Amino acid sequence: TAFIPPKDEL
Amino acid sequence: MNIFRLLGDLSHLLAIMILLQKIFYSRSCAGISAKSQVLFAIVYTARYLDLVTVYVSLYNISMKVVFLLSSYATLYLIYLKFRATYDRNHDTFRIEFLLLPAIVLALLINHQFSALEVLWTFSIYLESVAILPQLFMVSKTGEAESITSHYLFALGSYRGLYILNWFYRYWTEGHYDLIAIVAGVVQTVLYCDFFYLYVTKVLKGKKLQLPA
Repeated sequence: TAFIPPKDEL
Repeated sequence: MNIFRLLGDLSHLLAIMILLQKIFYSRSCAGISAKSQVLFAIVYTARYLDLVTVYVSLYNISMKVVFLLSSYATLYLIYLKFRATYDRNHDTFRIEFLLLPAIVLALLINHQFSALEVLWTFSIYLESVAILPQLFMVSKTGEAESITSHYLFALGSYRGLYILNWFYRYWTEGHYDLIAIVAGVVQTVLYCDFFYLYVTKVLKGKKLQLPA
């Protein structure tokens, strides 16, 4: 599975 | 963080504060769709589960906590404290027509088929249409108090500013998130009719009234 970066937007 | 993102977040925060203080000081939730508020509480709950899994920044955590707590505080005011003033006869939008498609779409179109990611995607899709019960209520009664109009304007501006944030991030970092962008555009488009009425009527000191 691809790495999903942490989401900065709220 | 860029200026569009910051203004978007502040606009979102302002919308929530306007709504809470309107209900609290008028001791009434007349004209407010509880169904939209329920959808927003679901949106934030599904989206901010990552509070316990990843650390982004103190700003990120604080805003998430504020959005979560305020959405539940709003529900408390509408359903418990001032429930006698809740205008349920005009709040008749069927939210299953929004919830079910958002669930199906999130299961089909997501970045990764994992619980957290699907829930995040669901929250993005649901948020884009969560205001519909409120807009439906305004169209049904044919009018909105000015304070409700200010709330809707601030809430609508937030995703619009987020679109500028996405442009900026693509421009400067090459980073983009198609799901958030498309849903954000849909969300903003839904407000366009309202924005027009807001600028042409409310800002000129008139009450927001729809033509019969």
